[in-house]
Amino acid sequence: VGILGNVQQKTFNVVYDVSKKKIGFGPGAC
Amino acid sequence: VRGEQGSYHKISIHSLLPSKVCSSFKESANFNFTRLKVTHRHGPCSPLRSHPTPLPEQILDEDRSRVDSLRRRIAAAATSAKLDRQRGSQVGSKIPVRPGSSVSTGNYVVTVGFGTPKRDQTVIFDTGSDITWIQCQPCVTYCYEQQDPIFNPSASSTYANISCSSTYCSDLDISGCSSSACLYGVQYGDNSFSIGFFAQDTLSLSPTDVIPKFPFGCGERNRGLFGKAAGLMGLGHGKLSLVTQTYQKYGGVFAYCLPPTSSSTGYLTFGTGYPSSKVKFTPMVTDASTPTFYYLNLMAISVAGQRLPISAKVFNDAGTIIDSGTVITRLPPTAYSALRSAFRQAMSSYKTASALSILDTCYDFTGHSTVSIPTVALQFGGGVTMELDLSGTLYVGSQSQVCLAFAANGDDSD
Repeated sequence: VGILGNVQQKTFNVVYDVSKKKIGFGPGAC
Repeated sequence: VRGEQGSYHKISIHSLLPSKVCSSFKESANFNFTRLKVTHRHGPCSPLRSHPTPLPEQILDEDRSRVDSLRRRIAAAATSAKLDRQRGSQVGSKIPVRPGSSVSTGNYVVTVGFGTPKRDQTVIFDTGSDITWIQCQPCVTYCYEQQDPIFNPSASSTYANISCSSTYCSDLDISGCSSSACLYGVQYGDNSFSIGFFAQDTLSLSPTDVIPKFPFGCGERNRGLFGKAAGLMGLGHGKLSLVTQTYQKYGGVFAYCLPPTSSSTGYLTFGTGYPSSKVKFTPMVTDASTPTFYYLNLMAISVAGQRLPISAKVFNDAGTIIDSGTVITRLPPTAYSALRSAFRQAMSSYKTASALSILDTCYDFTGHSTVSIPTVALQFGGGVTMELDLSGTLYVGSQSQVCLAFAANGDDSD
C-alpha cells in the first residue's frame, strides 16, 4: 500500500469528513 | 518564488534548518469550535521536548518500523478478516501481544484533559490507529517516564472500568478479562506496547468541550518509543476511535495542520468549524477488512509542473492510505523511480550527498545561501491537486544532507 506521510502533509489544512466520506486539503494553513 | 523554469521554490537555506526557538502560530482569541495546539514532539514548542533530540536518521529508522507494521497489518487483513480474540486473566501477563496488530510512533502531540477534576496529558495523535490510551497509576507492572504526572484513576470521580461483557470490550482487537474488568492490549510495529484496563472517563478537549464516558485504555504495562508522551490519541476510522466515539457530537469531522518546522505550531480541530478556505476534497475510501485506515485515490504526480509518465494502474493496484503517524510518503517503486528521476534531473546543478536512512536522493547545499527546488504535486481522485509545500518535499538532515522526502515500497503490488 502507498502511504501519504506527515512530511508531505505539512502546512496543509487536512480535513477528514467521515459522514460525507471525503478528505480535504487546503494549502498554507499554518 | 514560483514560475521559474516551470514551477520551483526558491528559498533561503536557513529556512530549511530547524530553529531552537519556538515560533508559535498566532491564535485568534475566540473560536466557536474545539481547537488544540499541535506541536512536533521533539521541537522547541513541544511540552515534551527531550534531550538529546533524536537524530534525523533515528526518526527515519523508527518510520521504517511503522511502515513495516502497516504493511503486515493490511496484508494480514487480506487473508484473515479479523484477528482471533484472546482472553487473559491478569494485567500484563496473559494478553497476547502480536507484532503488527496495530501501528504507532508518530511525531505530533496535543494536550487534552482526562478525568474529574481534569488532568492534562500530552499525547501523540495518530490517524493510523484507533485506541486512545494513557499511562495509569499504579503502573501495576511498569510505566515509562513521561512529562505530565501519570494519571491516577482513583483520583477521578468519573472513572470506571469497562465490563468484560461490554460491546466495547468485544470490539477490541486484543482483549482480556480480570475480575470482570476488560483488559486491552496494543502493540506497535517497533515493539512498543501498552496493556491495561479498558475504561471510561471524561475527556476534555477544551475547557468547554467535554466528552463524558469516553472509552480509553488505562495503561498499567507500557514500554516503547513514546518519548515523554503520556500516551496516544487514536483518530483512526475504527469503532473505538475518538472520531467514531464522538460521531454524534462532531459528525465524524476533524482537521489538522502540521507545522512546517519542528519549531512552529499547528492545530487539531473537531467538528465542522475547521478553517475551510481553499480546501478541496477527494473521496475517502474505506476497506471493511482494515477499518482503521483512511484510504484515498492517488492518481498522478508532477514535478516542476510536468506530469510524470506513470500509469494510473500503478497507483490503483497498490491503493494509498493517509497517516499522520508515518513520516515519509511511500510510493509504488515504479512511481518513486519516475519521481526520483525527474527530481534529480531538475536538481542536476547541485552537488549530491550520501543517502540518509531510507532516503536515497540527497544534496549538499554547503556554500549556498539560496536554492531552487522543483515543486512536487500529488493529484488525487476528484481532480484535487496537492502542490506540496517545500517543507513537504524535503527532509533535512543538515545543510550538507538535504533529501527528497519520498521512499519506495518493496514492489508495485505491496
